[in-house]
Amino acid sequence: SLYPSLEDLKVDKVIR
Amino acid sequence: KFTDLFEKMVPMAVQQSMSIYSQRKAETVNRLVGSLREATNLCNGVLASLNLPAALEDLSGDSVPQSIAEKARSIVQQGGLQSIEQLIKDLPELLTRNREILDESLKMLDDEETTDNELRAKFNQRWNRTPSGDLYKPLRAEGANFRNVLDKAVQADQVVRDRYGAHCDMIALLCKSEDELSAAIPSANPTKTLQGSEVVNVLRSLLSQLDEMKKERDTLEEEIKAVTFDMSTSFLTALAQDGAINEEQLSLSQLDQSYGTYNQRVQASLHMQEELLGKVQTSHQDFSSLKQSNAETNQREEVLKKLASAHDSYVEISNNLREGTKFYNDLTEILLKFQNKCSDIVFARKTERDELLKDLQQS
Repeated sequence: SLYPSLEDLKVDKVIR
Repeated sequence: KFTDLFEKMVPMAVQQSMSIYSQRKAETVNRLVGSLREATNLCNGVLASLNLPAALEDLSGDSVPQSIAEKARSIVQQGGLQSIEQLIKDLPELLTRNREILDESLKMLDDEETTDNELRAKFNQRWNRTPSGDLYKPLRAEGANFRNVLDKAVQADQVVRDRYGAHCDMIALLCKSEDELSAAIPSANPTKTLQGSEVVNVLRSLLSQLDEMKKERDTLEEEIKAVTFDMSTSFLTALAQDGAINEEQLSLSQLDQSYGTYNQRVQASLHMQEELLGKVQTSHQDFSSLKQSNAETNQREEVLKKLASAHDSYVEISNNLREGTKFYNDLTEILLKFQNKCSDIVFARKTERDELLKDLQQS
């Protein structure tokens, strides 16, 4: 696809 | 009527495995759907370059071949030039909105860090809290990731604009009335009547098989996108039994189960296309040698080819613009979450700072 994938940006990183 | 608010709550390990599984699933779906679309684009490109099916319909040599008229109607139905021009016009706005949210978020971190550094300079070692710079590293890394993604999106926007620029004249022509369209296509004296010849029938049958194949791909794509599977139970069971989750193994075996047959059907479709296009190319050579071609027919054929590929580009540009608009809107959601995380941590740091200041001024 033309536009970058957002999949890996959706993973919510928890800040300790 | 009690509903347990915590019903969906799962251990952290399960939550993380679920999100990695959904990433793998999305990649699988994108790969399968992407290869189908790519093959269809290739097929359309080959047919357009051979002026098919128009060449088979173009027996009078001056009216608009049926397939070109159909392509024109379909573009007008989809909103013609205006609809893609409007979407193209909206892109910069969508981009700026996302950039602003990102810039504001990072500015919050910078401003708080500046104050933290000033106070550290003033109070030296008595300012004994962790430096903001260290704390904000993960958020700034995430911010850099967003900037990178936005830069790629800007390049994608440009690809769409260039594609539009290359084809908008021909697309505009397709949007005109049939008379104007017909007038714009150079006429040529009617090709020797090939109506009954065997090669025309062979080509027609091959083209209808290709159409059938493309229709099947639409349903196949819908089916692939419709697949859902809730992995939480198998992750929870694994965690309960083994105390750990072998996410990769569990996900890959489930994905294989869910998409194995679809993968085979996709490969079969790609293989069928190769075979059919091979036959089309050979039959087309026989067809071309049979029909007399001269300057006029060549000129007419060139315009018909351009019109056919203009339609294919219109479809592709519309898909790109839908994808782009969805990308920017989805990204806005994610950036707003990021902005909240930044404002939360900055708020906490400010509260902490005021307390520390109070203690220092008292002592």
